[in-house]
Amino acid sequence: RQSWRRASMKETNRRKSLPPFHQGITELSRSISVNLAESKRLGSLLLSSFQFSVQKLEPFLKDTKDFSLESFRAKVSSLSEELKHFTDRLESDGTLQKCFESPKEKTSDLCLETSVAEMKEYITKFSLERHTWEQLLMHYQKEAEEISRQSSETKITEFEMERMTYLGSSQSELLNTKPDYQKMIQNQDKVFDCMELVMDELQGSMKQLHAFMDESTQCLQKVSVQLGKRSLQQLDRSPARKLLKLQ
Amino acid sequence: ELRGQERALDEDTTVTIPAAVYVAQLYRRV
Amino acid sequence: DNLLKLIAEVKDKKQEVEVLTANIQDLKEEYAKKKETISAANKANEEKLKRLQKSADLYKDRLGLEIRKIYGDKLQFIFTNIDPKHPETPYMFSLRLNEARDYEVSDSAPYLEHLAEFQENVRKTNNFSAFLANVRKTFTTMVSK
Repeated sequence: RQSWRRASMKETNRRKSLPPFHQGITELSRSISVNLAESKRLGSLLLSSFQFSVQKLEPFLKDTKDFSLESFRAKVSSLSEELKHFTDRLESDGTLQKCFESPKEKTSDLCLETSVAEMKEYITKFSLERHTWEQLLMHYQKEAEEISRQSSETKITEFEMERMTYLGSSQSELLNTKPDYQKMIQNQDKVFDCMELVMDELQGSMKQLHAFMDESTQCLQKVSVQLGKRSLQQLDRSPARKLLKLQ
Repeated sequence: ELRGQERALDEDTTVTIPAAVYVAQLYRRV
Repeated sequence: DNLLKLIAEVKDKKQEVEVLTANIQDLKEEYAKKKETISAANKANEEKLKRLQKSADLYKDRLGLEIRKIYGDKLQFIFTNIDPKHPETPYMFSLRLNEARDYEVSDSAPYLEHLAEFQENVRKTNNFSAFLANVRKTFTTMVSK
């Protein structure tokens, strides 16, 4: 992003180099003596990095449940021993030394070299392009600043234009004779008010009718139940039998 | 004629109407 | 003497005529009263029968069921609206009281498989409603198959 591009910033705003992530880490390297061989220094750095990590971890773990400081430190101690053995082994078998040696393979891998050369070329090209874009951006920024300064100084003068000359379109006649729909709708306001009243009345009547219908239904149901009860009292227990017996 | 009418009335009262009543009652039960 | 006898006879006859006339009058009055009573009773019965017939028609129409008393002291139950394609087609069976005064079903048209089972149920429960409902259901199932 532009804000991150130090080259695009002005002198006063230009950001300095990023600070190291942890200051303690650089101290780790400095505490190792430069008189030691390179491989030994690397081995020491590995060990001291482990020690440093443990040191940073301990305060966080102290607050966790069921944490035992003694067992943690015992584990750390045993792991340090293991790591020491491991680094010694790496040193003795020459693995650490290989990290500092330049490749003995003098015979060049043509493909690799070509690719590397190509990459370097692209990098140069993109750097030049980037520089050109930056210059273009700065140019437009200056122009934009200039325009905004000018616009704030300029006054806006209003003047009315002749409609006819302004429109000058083929549809101007049609547009000019367009009816005023807003007015037409406003004129219908009274009608709408009346309609609203009528609708309200109708709604009220419908509600009344519904209420009457419900009442009538309930009344009829009651009467039906009453009549049913009455007729039930007079029923014979076995009308079929009586009917069959009747000569 | 009167006796005939009496007989018819008697039949209605003792048979026809009760039968119709039983039928109606049976329908009601059903 | 003969004349006196004749006069006496005529007097008797006249009295007899009066009595007979009175009797005839009484009989006429009695006849009129009876006729009136019978007429009123007939009218009342007619009204009652009319109402009963109306209710029977209503039930017949609503239930799709006609109940008839037929020859042989049997009740015939005739169902309609069984077959949706031919709603007027009648489906029926008959019911009578046997010697043991129990319900006995017979003459089903068409033949109903479970009629005997329904007969047993109605003998136990006397529930005619369920009995006829089951018969109708069976008829409709037959038709749908």
